[in-house]
Amino acid sequence: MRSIALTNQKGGVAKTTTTVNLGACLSDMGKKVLLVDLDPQGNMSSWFGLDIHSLEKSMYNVFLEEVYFEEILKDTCVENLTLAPSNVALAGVERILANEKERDLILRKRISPVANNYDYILLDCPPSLGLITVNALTFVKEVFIPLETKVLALNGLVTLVNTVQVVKERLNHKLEVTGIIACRFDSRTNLSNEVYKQVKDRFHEKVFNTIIRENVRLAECPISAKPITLYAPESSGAKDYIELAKEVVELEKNM
Amino acid sequence: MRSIALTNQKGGVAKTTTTVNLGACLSDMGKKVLLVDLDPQGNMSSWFGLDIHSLEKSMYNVFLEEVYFEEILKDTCVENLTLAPSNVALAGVERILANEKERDLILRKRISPVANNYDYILLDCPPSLGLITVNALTFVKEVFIPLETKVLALNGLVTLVNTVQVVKERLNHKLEVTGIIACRFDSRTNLSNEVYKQVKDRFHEKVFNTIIRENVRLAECPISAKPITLYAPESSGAKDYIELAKEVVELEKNM
Ligand SMILES: Nc1ncnc2c1ncn2[C@@H]1O[C@H](COP(=O)(O)OP(=O)(O)OP(=O)(O)O)[C@@H](O)[C@H]1O
Ligand SMILES: Nc1ncnc2c1ncn2[C@@H]1O[C@H](COP(=O)(O)OP(=O)(O)OP(=O)(O)O)[C@@H](O)[C@H]1O
Ligand SMILES: [Mg+2]
Ligand SMILES: [Mg+2]
Repeated sequence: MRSIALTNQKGGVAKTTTTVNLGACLSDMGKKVLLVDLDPQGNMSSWFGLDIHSLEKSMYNVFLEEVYFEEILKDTCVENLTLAPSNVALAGVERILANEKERDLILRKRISPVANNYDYILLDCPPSLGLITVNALTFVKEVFIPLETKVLALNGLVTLVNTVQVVKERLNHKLEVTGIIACRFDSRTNLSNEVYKQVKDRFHEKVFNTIIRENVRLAECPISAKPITLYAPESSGAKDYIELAKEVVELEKNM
Repeated sequence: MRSIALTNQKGGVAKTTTTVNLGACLSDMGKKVLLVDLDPQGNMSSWFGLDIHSLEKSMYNVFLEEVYFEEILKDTCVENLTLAPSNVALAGVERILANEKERDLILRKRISPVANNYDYILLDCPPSLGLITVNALTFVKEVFIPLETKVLALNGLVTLVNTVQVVKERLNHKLEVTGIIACRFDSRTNLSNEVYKQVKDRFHEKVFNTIIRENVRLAECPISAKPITLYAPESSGAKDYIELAKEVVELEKNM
């Protein structure tokens, strides 16, 4: 079982887009995949067509230990792809649990009993490094960092890598950044190339060779309530995420 | 004095890009402008070339009432444009102040003494609706919502408008959403047009007529530590933000 947090406190870098589509491509390769929505925006949950405002139970209730994790799970339009949904209620967790002693360990406690039912567990994180993201980093063994290949996206990388290091030392010795994914790559301009080079120089083999190109089909896709492989299978978006999934599975050999 | 929060919990929709460039264009029109960085990422502060990791004092210290607001103010490369910087320390405020009685009123208390020194105060908010954003909404009279013209950006609008309503009823009767700004508009595809039409149908005259087009100069601009009007004055990015500033000033007539 591989558990991976898709995290970056910089907003709009394709965390949700990557979690949904990488997840779907891994399922297409025969893997049993669980997607956990940890963003109070609920973008991943609404992507799969859920009416998130009328969810009876969601990750909010799991954090407050009102329901078991498996009680909130939903099937998706893709075989072997399961979703743990969220909605805006999750934003309340930060303040409600602020003074709990083991506030960072809640997610690990709640998901561990069912974790081994899956080959891959992907966590879509919110654009922040607060309690919810720390819970994600305390549960998983791997961190993937989706990175928009633009200037503002580089700023936060140092802070993010430092945060992973602190969680590794204090709460989760197994935690490693195992992949940086270049997203929204615009090959019409030099900017994306330059940013990609800078990231490669700094993080070397941790940067996936597969680049996700800017592709309007990926921006349209959430309307369809399907991943890119079902919405636009011939698009560059679909091809790129299929390649990424192959590269991710390749990594298993070194584990 | 006009006080405006640039907020949207959806990440990467151009909150920072709009605060910096709209601010600079308003200064170019002779207005005295204050920009307040309320994002722990400190993207606006680093945009203006500050080394945010070595700031002695910042908005973090203002929230904890360790320094006066005017003690942290910095000049920028633009005349009449002043910056109140932030860095990652600001992320600690959410938990430190979680149980303070008047936690939502701190910003208003700290900025009000100097507010009338400016014609415009623009607040760049983080991608969340937590304590820092509520503080911003409690201080200002106006909310501008930068909106990426993509599908995922529409999801959060209802939650955002509801949050503004709750703050208006409980903490700040003067608060109004006075402007929605279509950003990162990609005229090569239909998607941006369709999203823009949907937003116009729902929010009518609150949507600015000026559209900010996708323009790589805007994505490159932060490297230069200057606003778009100095970095690439002939670009569509500069023209669009100049037009937006004119439209914003026009609104003064109805106030
Ligand atoms: N390769 C791509 N090509 C075109 N558009 C993309 C691509 N990847 C993501 N997008 C679009 O960019 C925007 C940001 O992506 P997404 O919402 O997945 O990022 P995020 O990091 O999850 O954002 P947040 O910080 O709000 O959680 C969305 O409108 C999405 O549709
Ligand atoms: N009109 C535009 N054309 C091209 N790129 C743009 C445009 N507006 C913003 N960008 C780029 O899009 C990315 C997101 O913009 P920005 O960081 O300003 O958004 P934000 O809402 O402040 O993000 P966050 O949620 O992280 O605070 C940045 O890389 C920025 O350079
Ligand atoms: Mg997301
Ligand atoms: Mg920003």
